[in-house]
Amino acid sequence: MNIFRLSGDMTHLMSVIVLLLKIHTIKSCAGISLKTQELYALVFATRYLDIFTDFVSVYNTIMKLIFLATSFSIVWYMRHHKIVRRSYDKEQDTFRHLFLILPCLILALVVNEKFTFKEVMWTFSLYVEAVAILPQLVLLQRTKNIDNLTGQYVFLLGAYRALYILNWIYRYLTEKHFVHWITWISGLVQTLLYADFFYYYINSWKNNVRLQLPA
Amino acid sequence: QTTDSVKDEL
Repeated sequence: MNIFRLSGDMTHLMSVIVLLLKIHTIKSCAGISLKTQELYALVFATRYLDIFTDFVSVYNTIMKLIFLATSFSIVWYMRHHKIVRRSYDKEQDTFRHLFLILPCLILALVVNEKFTFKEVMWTFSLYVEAVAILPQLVLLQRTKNIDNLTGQYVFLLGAYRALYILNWIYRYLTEKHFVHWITWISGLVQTLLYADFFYYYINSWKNNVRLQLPA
Repeated sequence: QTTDSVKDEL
């Protein structure tokens, strides 16, 4: 464990806490893409298959349980909670995430480290995580109204993966044989997808203006 | 079994 990875995990945890707080306290999910939340639930469901078989550490198990619980409860809130679901923008949140899931599945069947069910599912979860933010970014472009909690959520989500890249560089430099191209490339793609959001987010923060994404 | 190093990540 290194500081980059720990702060990455904490940033990731913060992002889901911010989102849950927003939905739970103001009972609204305006501006949040259900598609992205469903993709994240899928990411954790397919990545943490070994949660009860391969014990890594108490920290690892607790964090996995938290990510599984938060991602599925956010999806539940947005789909079934009688008040929250009313603020879900289903007309605007129309990204067909099946067109993201299928290519990721095919790619995971072709490009993986070992052709076993667990390994293919794990690789699949990496590819899905890389593109999971797309419906959310599309929704932000469309609705224009980025309330600051949603902005913070997306920012923290991007920052977590950026910190993970520093973690992989650190581990590559300090551990022999730490070479994981699939993880690195999908993590890099994921972070790059946030690049323009980061640009506009930091600019709006610096100029202290409301965050506006270009058309 | 030892988990593959990158698999100990979240």
